[in-house]
Amino acid sequence: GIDETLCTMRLRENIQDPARADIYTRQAGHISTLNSHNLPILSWLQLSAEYGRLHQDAIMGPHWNLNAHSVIYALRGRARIQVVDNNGQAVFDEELQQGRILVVPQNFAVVKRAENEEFEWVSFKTSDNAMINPLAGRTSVMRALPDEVIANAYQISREDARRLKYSRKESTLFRAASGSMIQRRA
Amino acid sequence: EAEADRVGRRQPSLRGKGESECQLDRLNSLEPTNRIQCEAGVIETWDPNEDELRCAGVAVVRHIIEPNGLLLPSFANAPQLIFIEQGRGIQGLVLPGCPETFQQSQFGGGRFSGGEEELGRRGPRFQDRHQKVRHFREGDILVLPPGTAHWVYNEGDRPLVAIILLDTTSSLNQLDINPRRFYLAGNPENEHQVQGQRGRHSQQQQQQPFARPGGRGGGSACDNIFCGFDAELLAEAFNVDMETARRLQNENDNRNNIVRVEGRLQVVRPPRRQSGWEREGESERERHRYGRRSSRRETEWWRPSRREPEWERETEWERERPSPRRETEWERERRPSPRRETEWERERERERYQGRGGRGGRCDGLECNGNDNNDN
Repeated sequence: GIDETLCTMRLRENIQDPARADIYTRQAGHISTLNSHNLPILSWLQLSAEYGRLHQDAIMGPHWNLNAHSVIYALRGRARIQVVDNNGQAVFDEELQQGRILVVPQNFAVVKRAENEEFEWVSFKTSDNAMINPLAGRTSVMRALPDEVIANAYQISREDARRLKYSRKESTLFRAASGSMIQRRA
Repeated sequence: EAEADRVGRRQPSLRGKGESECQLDRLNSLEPTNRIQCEAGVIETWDPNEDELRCAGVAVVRHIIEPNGLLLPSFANAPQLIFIEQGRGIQGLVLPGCPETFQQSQFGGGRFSGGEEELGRRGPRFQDRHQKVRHFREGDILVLPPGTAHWVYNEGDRPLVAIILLDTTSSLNQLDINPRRFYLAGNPENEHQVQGQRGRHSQQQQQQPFARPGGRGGGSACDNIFCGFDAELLAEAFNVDMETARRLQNENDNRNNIVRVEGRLQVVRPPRRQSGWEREGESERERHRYGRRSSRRETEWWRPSRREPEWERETEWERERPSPRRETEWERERRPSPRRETEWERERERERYQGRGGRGGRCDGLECNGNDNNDN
């Protein structure tokens, strides 16, 4: 049975092709993931990978890695990245530049924002089926919570709680509003 | 120590940090060493650096949530088992990728695409929806996978007491073996912060291991994970104004991690009434536990020592379940006798199973998953 498994096993997969993107928005960019579901040998190695491209002024929303560490390597461009630990402290709040790596430990919250140019990265994750839990957007923790729980937790009105839940329609990649727009809404 | 950490993490069977970790001359019973007073409850923790706990590779926490208290959403770096010692409540578990299946019927079952404009247009007709909410009561064990956020609300009339075990040496935890809790809301003191661990509040705790009632007295420190993000970035990510984004950071909130809900918590949830299936399941379980139920007489050893409080007793409405109708003589006579399977049919059935599972009719695991006739 060995030659039917090891010898013929698929060992290569291109994840840079936008046509195979798992998450795609025309305005913000795309993300492709490679895990043991689409490359089975990764289940042996307990590793997976993610390729992402953020357009200028686009955001990969705040999220945490549920079951893996993540090592981000900046391929092209630069992005502002914030990483937050369990004490609510920003343990990284800098620009990640091309050619550098950043280790994001499991469960630490992270957000990426492409500044003045496009940002491309590849992340290596230490689980064959790495999962993220987004904090904002259509598939986020906020959407999963009852609005009354949000209202009580953040001491805001139910109307504001609903805005927190439903204002962002996209799931992971967002087009950032310009600073002036945010100020105007404020 | 770092090497032992690494080895322990990769090999879940290796509990504790090093070889000498479990060489204990004497075992002690342990009391909680840290107590955090919250607005509507108390969080007590056992020092995870105790020899016994380090040997076992676990951490233990006790939550006491007052009636109408809400444990704010948080997640931990380790799998958790929670035993409900007393009380009842509801729990919301946030599983990534799962849909918001609990929704108001006024919603019309239609799709809601969200968005600020649509929210405004719908106005007061808009109803909430969220992920599944689960009821629990005394004696239940709740399971929490690592990294999964959850919240708890005490909807009973007496304090809810929950004992929580965190398996910090589980292979699912790829961080170190220190228990870590990540708060999604509030401005809580970190319940797992121990002496010597770096962090903003460690010095405070050394000086003052038992916090004052009512929290930290309006300190401006902030512990939830939104605090580490730039408010402007949060406003952009959530597509909300700066003020709402700042509220996520709860900077001047001194209620700690268990807060009091004004009125009752209004969430979409099914009634607590037991279904017929559950009743059947319970009686089945009892039969296994106590032997033949029909002939069982109540004896001292199994009778609960505590009288059921009013709110736990079955209501009149719950008692009104239909009694099974008995078959009449007329119906019994006319009931068709079951047709006997022919040899040909038996052969066909055997072939079908063998062809599917390839194991003499057994169909187990992934081998059968693709077959549309398969129940699993």
